[in-house]
Amino acid sequence: YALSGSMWKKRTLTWRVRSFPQSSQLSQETVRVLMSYALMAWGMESGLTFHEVDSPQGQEPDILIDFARAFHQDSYPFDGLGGTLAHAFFPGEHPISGDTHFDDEETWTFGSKDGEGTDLFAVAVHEFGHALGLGHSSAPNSIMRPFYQGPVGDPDKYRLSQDDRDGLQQLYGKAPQTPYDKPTRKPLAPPPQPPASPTHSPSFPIPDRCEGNFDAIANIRGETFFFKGPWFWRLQPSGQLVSPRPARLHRFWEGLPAQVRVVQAAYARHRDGRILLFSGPQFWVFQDRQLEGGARPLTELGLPPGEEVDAVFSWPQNGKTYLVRGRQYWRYDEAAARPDPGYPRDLSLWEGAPPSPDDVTVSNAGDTYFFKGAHYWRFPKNSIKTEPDAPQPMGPNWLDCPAPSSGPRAPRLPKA
Amino acid sequence: RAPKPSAQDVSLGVDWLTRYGYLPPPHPAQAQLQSPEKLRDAIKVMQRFAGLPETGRMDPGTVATMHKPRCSLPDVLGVAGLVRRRRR
Repeated sequence: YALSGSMWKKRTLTWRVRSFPQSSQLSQETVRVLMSYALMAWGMESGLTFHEVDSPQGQEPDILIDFARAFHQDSYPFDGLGGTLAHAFFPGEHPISGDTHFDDEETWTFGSKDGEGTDLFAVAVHEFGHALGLGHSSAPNSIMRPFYQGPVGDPDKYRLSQDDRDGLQQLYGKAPQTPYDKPTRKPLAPPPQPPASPTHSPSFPIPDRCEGNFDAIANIRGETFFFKGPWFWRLQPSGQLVSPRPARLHRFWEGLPAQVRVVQAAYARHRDGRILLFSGPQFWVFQDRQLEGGARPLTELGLPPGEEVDAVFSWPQNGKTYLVRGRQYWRYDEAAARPDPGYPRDLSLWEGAPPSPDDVTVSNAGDTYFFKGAHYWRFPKNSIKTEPDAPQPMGPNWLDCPAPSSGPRAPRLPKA
Repeated sequence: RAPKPSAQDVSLGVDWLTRYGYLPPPHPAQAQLQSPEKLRDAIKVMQRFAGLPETGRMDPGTVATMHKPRCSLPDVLGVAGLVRRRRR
């Protein structure tokens, strides 16, 4: 890495997008979100935090972002399509310090599958490296190499190379460490919308997690995943949401067919840690985030042809997998790789459980949770009888939502 | 032997190497010719920086790299720094 010789004396920097690309397919919102993610890539590796500011009332922000053409009042005129793409000014006291300019005549893209255009996120990460005080690097994996190297992948998962981290931390030190000694991402305020990729963006508004009614909920390696349409949220074991913004289903679960728009149930298989997503009469098996094989029929797990599932969970007390549909459930023996005989049985065995739950999952503590609508029913470890105060509202306890206003409580279901 | 680079390529090279800090900027008050040695050295530094074989010549790989889309800022900041000091 190379240092420019200047750095910010403060650790909290402000930024604003003053002008947006005129002819790009990217919306202003997407541009803002990509910028925030690009800054976050540097912030998560250092002691720096970034705040987006709104209007130019009073002082301009430290990092002022513009899309400009040709000569634009600095010493680096742009040259149209190709050639120079962008530049940024190193830290300092001058008003232009930290400012970042993109050539408006480039075809700025995000998530382009055909390789057309120039990936705005990749270039923004590079330029913000300059805005923080880094020069160009010759290291092969560095984002600070001067030449455009193509897209760098999902902004939500992007991590700087070691060379870039070393340069940044030389200037600003390391990020405060969590108890797990892992870097964390904190959402910027106000929380921006997730970037919309052209292939998945069309007509799916971001749902409100506080409304509940999830399609599926699963405990995957200690984190609770809440699926709703083509989105999902993740709740860390500490009880903190990874982000209040949902992630896109198909950008995370690699290989999940595009036509699968709803995950009806999900669970992590106890015996091998594989993750199974269910939709319609089929399911898909993932190792980590990668799909293994293709769609499999639910008949493999002992359900009749054409049957679907509302909920699937693995009960640690006996290692068996339970598949719930309506008021009945099947049990599958993972060790023997066959369904147990004598099923389906009536769900009323689980005393107090709601029929047709949105999903069921087992917490890290071993308690079993049934979810339906905006409520949950807890079954203490080793018990198949729900707690007397069930159901409870999900939002405040699980999803960082305000408590429901005092109104009529969710009707209790009759005990079986 | 590799074909001799065209005058256009050499001109592009000098311009590119100057813009991105590998060659000192021309002095505004005097015409300046780059010596072949200085030009070769500058090309070698550029090739090293870009991960290309260090031929010191405007070979096709070097010319192609100079045509790649890139950031406007110079790669070698020392030249700019020297200029600032000289001006002061």
